[in-house]
Amino acid sequence: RKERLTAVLEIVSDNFTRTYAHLQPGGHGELKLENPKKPFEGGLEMWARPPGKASGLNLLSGGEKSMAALALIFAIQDYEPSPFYYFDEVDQNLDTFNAEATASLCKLRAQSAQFIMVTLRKVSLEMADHHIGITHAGDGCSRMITDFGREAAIEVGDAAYVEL
Amino acid sequence: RKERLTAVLEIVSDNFTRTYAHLQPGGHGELKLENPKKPFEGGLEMWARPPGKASGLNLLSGGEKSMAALALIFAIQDYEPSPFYYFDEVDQNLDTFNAEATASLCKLRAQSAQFIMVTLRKVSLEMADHHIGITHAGDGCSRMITDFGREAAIEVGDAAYVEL
Amino acid sequence: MHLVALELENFKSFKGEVTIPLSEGFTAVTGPNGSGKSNIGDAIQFVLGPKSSKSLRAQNLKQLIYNGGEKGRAAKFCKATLVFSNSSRNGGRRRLKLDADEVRLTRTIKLGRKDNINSAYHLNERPSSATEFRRLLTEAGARGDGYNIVLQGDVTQLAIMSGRARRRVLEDVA
Amino acid sequence: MHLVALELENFKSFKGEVTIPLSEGFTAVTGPNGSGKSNIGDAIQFVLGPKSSKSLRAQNLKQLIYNGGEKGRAAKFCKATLVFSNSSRNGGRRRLKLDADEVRLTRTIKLGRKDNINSAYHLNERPSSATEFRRLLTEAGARGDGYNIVLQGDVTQLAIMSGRARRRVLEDVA
Ligand SMILES: Nc1ncnc2c1ncn2[C@@H]1O[C@H](COP(=O)(O)OP(=O)(O)OP(=O)(O)O)[C@@H](O)[C@H]1O
Ligand SMILES: Nc1ncnc2c1ncn2[C@@H]1O[C@H](COP(=O)(O)OP(=O)(O)OP(=O)(O)O)[C@@H](O)[C@H]1O
Ligand SMILES: [Mg+2]
Ligand SMILES: [Mg+2]
Repeated sequence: RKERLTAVLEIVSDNFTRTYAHLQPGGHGELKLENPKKPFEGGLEMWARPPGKASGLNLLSGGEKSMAALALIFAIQDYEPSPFYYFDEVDQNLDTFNAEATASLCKLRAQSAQFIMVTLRKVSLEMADHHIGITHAGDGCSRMITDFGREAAIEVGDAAYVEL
Repeated sequence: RKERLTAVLEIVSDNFTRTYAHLQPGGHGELKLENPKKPFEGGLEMWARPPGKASGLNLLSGGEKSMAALALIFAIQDYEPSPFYYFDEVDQNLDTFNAEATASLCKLRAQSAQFIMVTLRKVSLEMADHHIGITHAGDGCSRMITDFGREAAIEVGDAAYVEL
Repeated sequence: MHLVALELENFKSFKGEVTIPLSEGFTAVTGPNGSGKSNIGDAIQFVLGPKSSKSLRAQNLKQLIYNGGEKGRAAKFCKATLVFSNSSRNGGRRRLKLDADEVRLTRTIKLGRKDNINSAYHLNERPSSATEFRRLLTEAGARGDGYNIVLQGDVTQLAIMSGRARRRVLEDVA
Repeated sequence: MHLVALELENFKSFKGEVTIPLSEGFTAVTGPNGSGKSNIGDAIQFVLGPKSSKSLRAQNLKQLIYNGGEKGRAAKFCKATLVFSNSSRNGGRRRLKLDADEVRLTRTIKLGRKDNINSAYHLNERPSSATEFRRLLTEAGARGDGYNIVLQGDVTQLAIMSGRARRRVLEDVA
């Protein structure tokens, strides 16, 4: 059990460092066991230093923490690749720069696996290859909007949703 | 102690119903004690029904839950009004329609008390009377951007932040 | 292998039959708050087999059946089908170990007498089981309970959870 | 009564002296992730008196002092001043029970020997205490621990907390 965990950690930790550096250029991230000799007696720390900052997870802002967590999610996905991925509003507290970095990493990974991303952000809608609009016309019944292309989607990201 | 809680609940619950109907036109919200006879033995339920939907807090979507929680926050604030308020990214998982409803309620309340709202959303930046930009030029030191007016702020909501 | 379509019938806020065609590459789903976007994620997990109904944001399976909204009639059953393409393109092996170009995984729940729920699984229209689904999907790397499905709020949870909870996440992966 | 300015010195990511002028009405604060927006909220709570340093997102008070970032030098003290206008406009009474048109509330922490922290309070430049601050502010309705200050994540927490936790929120209000 201990060997399995340390073996998995070694791979996921490398993935994490690589992906964090990709999402936050100039930053550095590491996964560290609190108690490397007895891993089951301690936790797993996600240590991240955004570019230009001092280090420490508890100093990170809301958006900086999300970027570290996203790097960890991608690191775990790389350990056990899946044919398709579903992401639900992972970009909600990111500024435009970070939302763009995240969406473009999804686009890159969408070359080898299918990515379905629920998003309200214009930046992510612009990067996507295909667009699906879901609405409920006030009666509580969900329906898909047919002929919902890129233009309509980007407009949604911009305008008040009511027009849908 | 019990009289105090029931008296406060009566006022806050009325505030909640009024504010929820204002934020979600056509919807209805109520605060209910799980155990009205022995309030300290049960919890306080926030019951909300968005327009056109069946009721129940656990059915609500992420954005619908946030609108109910915001109505509760305003309801508590009305019980004990303060000269100033600070809101930190309360609009992060709202669609444009709900973000607009929230920002315009803040603007309305800003006529009688000072409102300071940290936001990344264009809709909220457009509603504000004054704008403050904060940045860290890559060296980790926060500084205020002088001469940051409405136009610059709205552009920030639109463009990638890197330009800041 | 990729998800070709999602066929829903009375699943949560989707009344009646609704088919959502999907493509390879990067697909964005958008719409207003409460429109039903996250219910699509719940439908995918419902078929792939999550650890518990809690992760489908429902207190019990009954809450997955269309409840009629404010004025409509509640349905008595709901169904969700994941349609996967499974071609042996480029001469490689099929990712889902089944000799078919298209694989349909269907899960149905029906409201029985006294509110009990009957759950049924079908694989290309023939009866199947949760265990067969799980075996087939795990071999293809499409787990229902891994981080290939990131639900609303998962990122924030992962960022604020304790070190011990995060270690347990990694143990699940191992 | 309203906040006229926030004067920070070596408070968290704000190196040196930074003054943020504020106006009446609706003010929006924006900027990139990690720029220091929430640190402004922490500065307000630092002076108003939160229940604990945990709500200032710091494990201890030392973490509130500018740490130099990647290449700079850490400071040895930090200071935050809330400047309130307190005029008796329209002939009414002053909201803060102090006979001054402007009220400056300053809290300072200094790093002493062996990492211990000295904390000091000043009211219009004369020595004061946390208790005097709290008495003055509570009378004016500007509590440090109420929902007049809604920190990042508070809305989501309030939406997902248990019924018992929500009852306790109401008890605090009472
Ligand atoms: N069994 C059911 N029958 C009918 N409607 C249901 C059922 N279960 C959930 N709903 C409705 O589905 C809606 C929630 O949908 P969902 O969570 O998918 O929204 P969303 O599009 O993800 O919104 P957000 O952007 O706020 O996250 C709720 O309004 C709820 O009333
Ligand atoms: N004592 C300190 N000295 C220097 N920098 C600090 C200190 N404490 C926190 N920081 C820095 O402040 C930054 C966080 O700032 P803050 O949380 O205000 O960001 P924010 O603008 O709210 O971002 P977001 O939009 O992601 O919420 C972190 O990058 C952290 O390194
Ligand atoms: Mg959702
Ligand atoms: Mg913040």
